[in-house]
Amino acid sequence: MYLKRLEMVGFKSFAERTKLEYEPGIMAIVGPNGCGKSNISDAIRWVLGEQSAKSLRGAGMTDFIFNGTDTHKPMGMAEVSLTLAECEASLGMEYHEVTVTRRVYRSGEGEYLINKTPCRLKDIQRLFMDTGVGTNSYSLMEQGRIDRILSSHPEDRREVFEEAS
Amino acid sequence: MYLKRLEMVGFKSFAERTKLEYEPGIMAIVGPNGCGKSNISDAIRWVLGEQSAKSLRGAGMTDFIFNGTDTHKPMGMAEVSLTLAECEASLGMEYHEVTVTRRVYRSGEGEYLINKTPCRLKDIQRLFMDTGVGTNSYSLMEQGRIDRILSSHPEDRREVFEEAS
Amino acid sequence: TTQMFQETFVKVNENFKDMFGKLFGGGTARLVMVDEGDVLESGIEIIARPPGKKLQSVSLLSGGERTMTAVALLFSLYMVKPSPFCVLDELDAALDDSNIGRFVTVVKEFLANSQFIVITHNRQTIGAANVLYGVTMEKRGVSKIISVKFNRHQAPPGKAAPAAA
Amino acid sequence: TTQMFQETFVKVNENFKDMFGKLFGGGTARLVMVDEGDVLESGIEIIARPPGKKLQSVSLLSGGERTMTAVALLFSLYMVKPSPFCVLDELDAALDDSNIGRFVTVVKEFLANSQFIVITHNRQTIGAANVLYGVTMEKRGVSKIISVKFNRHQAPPGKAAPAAA
Ligand SMILES: Nc1ncnc2c1ncn2[C@@H]1O[C@H](COP(=O)(O)OP(=O)(O)OP(=O)(O)O)[C@@H](O)[C@H]1O
Ligand SMILES: Nc1ncnc2c1ncn2[C@@H]1O[C@H](COP(=O)(O)OP(=O)(O)OP(=O)(O)O)[C@@H](O)[C@H]1O
Ligand SMILES: [Mg+2]
Ligand SMILES: [Mg+2]
Repeated sequence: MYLKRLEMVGFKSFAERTKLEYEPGIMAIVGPNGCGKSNISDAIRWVLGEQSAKSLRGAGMTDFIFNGTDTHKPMGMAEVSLTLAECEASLGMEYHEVTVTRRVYRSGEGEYLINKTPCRLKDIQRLFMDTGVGTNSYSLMEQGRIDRILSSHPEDRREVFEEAS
Repeated sequence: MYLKRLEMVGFKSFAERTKLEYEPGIMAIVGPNGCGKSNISDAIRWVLGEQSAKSLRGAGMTDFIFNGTDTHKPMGMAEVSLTLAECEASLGMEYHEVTVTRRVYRSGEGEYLINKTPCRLKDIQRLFMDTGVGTNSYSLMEQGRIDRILSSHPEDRREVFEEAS
Repeated sequence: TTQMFQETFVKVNENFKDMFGKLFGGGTARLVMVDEGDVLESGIEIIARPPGKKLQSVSLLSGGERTMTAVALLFSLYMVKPSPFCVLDELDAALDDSNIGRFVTVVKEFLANSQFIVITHNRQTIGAANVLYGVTMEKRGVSKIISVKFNRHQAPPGKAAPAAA
Repeated sequence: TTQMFQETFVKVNENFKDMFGKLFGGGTARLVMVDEGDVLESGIEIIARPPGKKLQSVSLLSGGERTMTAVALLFSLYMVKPSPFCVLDELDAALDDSNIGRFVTVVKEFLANSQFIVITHNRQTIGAANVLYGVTMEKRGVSKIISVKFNRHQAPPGKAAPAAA
C-alpha cells in the first residue's frame, strides 16, 4: 500500500485545487516561511480524522477553511482527499485503490467519504486499523514536536509503545 | 558597560580553563551538535545567579560540574567568572571593571564573589538592578524557547512587560 | 495484553540500541521500564550516552543530540510497526551537517518499506530527495505546488528497488 | 505602578508595530490588553498579520512567522530596556534565508546599544559576524574554544561606531 495522491481545495492557504502525486524515493517539500508546507502535513492528519483542531493550530475546524486574502475572497468549504493504492494486502479489500475524503463547511458541518460514498469517521478508522495509517501513529511528526518524546513523562511515553504493540 | 570577558573551568563540558573575550560587532558561537555552545549560554545565566537547575537542563547544581569522560576524570568544582567593563555609568561604582564569580562543589556548597570578595547572591542581584543584566531579562534567549512568548498565556506574558517597566 | 506489550518493548529496545549507534556513530542507549514489576502500567525511561561522553540524564544533552536520540526511538518504532508513509516536518532544524548526513542515510534505508515526505529548508536534505515539491505564494496568501523531479532510479515501496542513486 | 506599566506598554506597542513591519517587510501587528479596564492585572494579547494575509490567531502562523513575530516583540522590549549584552541561542533555526537576512539587519542596528552573542549553525548568520568562537571537542567530551576574527571596523558599544562592515 502506498500514498498515490493527496488533493485539496479550500484547506488553509490552499485556496485553489492542489495535487501532490506519488514519486519514488524521498519526497521533499520546500519553500519560504509561511508558504504552506506544514499546511500540507496538517491536511494529511486532518483527512485521516484528526479530531483536535488545536493540534492542527486552529481553535475550531472552520479555521481550516481558506479565509481569504487581499486579493481572494474567503471560501465556503475545505476538502482534502487522500488516495492509497495497492491496498489489497493491507486492507483486504476488493478495491485496488482507496480514496478517503473529508470536508468541512462554514456552518461547522463536516463530511467523510470512502471512494465517494459518505461514511462516518469510525468507518475510516476501522478501515485503517493496524495498517499504521492514522493520526495516532508516530509516522506524522509535526514541526517542533520531535523533542516531545524525550521531554514527556515516562507514563505518557508508554502510550506510544502501546500504539505500536 | 560591556561584557569584557567570560571565563570558566569545570563547568559542564568545559573541563579546562576557557576564556571568551570581547570583540566589537556580532560574536557568533559555532560548532557541531553537542560541542558545548549552549553550555556557554548556560554558564552566563548560571554566574548571574540562575536558581533553577532545571532551566539549565540539570536536576541539581552539582550536575554542572564536569563529570568526566573516557579520557578525563570528573572534577570537584565548577567555576564561572563574568567581567563587565566601563561600569561607572551603570553601576555608579568606583570600579571601572566588575568581575562576578560563582562556584559549586561536589558537596553542593556554592560561593559567589564580586571582584574576588565573597558575597551573597543578593549582593549580585542588587548590583545589577535596573541595568538589564540578570536572569530575568529577555536578553538571554535559550535554544528552542523563542516560541514561548507567543505560546504562553496572556497573564504570563504580562510578567515580561512588568520586568521591562 | 501484557505479553504483547512486553514483546514489543523488547523489540523496540533492540532496535533502539542499534539505531542510536548508527545515528551517533557510536555510544550506547537503551530503554528501561521504570517499574519492572508492573509491565501493565510502568512508564518508560530513556538512557542515552553519546560516544566518548559519560552517562547523564537526557535533559543535559544538546538540542541536536536530543533530536538524534528522538529520531533513533522513532525509527525503532517504525521497524516494529511500519507505516506506508511518513511525514517529517523540519526534523533537521537542530542538526548540524554531519548529523543530517547520518539521518538521511537512515531514511534511505527505510525507503524499502515506506514513503518519506520530508519538509525541510536544509540543502543537504534537499540533495537527498528524488523529487521536490516547491510550495510558493506568488499570489500572496494563496499556496501553490510546483514539482521538480530529479531521477527515477527507485521503485515504489513493495516493488523491487534497484540500488538507490 | 499602574502608570509606569501603562507607559511601558504604550512604548513597547509602538516599537512592536514598527519592528514587525521591518521584519516582515510589511503587514501589521499590535499588542492588546485583554482587559482594558484592569491595567494592574490584565494579560497581554498579540495580534499579528503578515503582509498580504488576513488576520487570524497567531496559532495559525507558520513556524518561521512565529519566530519573526517573537523576535519583533523581543526587540521591542530591548528598545525600552536595553541590556549591555544579549545571548541568542539558535534563534534562526526555523527561518528561511530571506528572513535570516532581515533578522541580521535588525541585530546590526542594535549593535550600537548592546553586544550580541549569537549561537548558530547558519551560514548567513555566520557571515554577518565579526568574530567566530568555534567550539570543538577534539578530546571527546571536553569543550575548547578557538576564536577567529574577521575585521575590526566596529567599536565597543557606547563608543562612536564607524559604519558597520
Ligand atoms: N484558513 C486559512 N486561510 C488562509 N490562510 C491560512 C489559513 N490557515 C492558515 N493559513 C496560513 O498558512 C500560513 C502557514 O502555513 P504553513 O504553516 O504551512 O507554513 P510553512 O510553509 O510550514 O512555513 P515555515 O517554514 O515557517 O514552517 C500562515 O501564514 C497562515 O496565515
Ligand atoms: N557536567 C557535565 N560534564 C561533562 N559534560 C557535560 C556536563 N553537562 C553537560 N555536558 C555535555 O554537554 C553537551 C551539550 O552541550 P551543548 O548543549 O552546549 O551543545 P551545543 O553545542 O549547544 O549543541 P547543539 O548544536 O546540538 O545545540 C552534552 O553532550 C552533555 O553531555
Ligand atoms: Mg512549517
Ligand atoms: Mg545548543
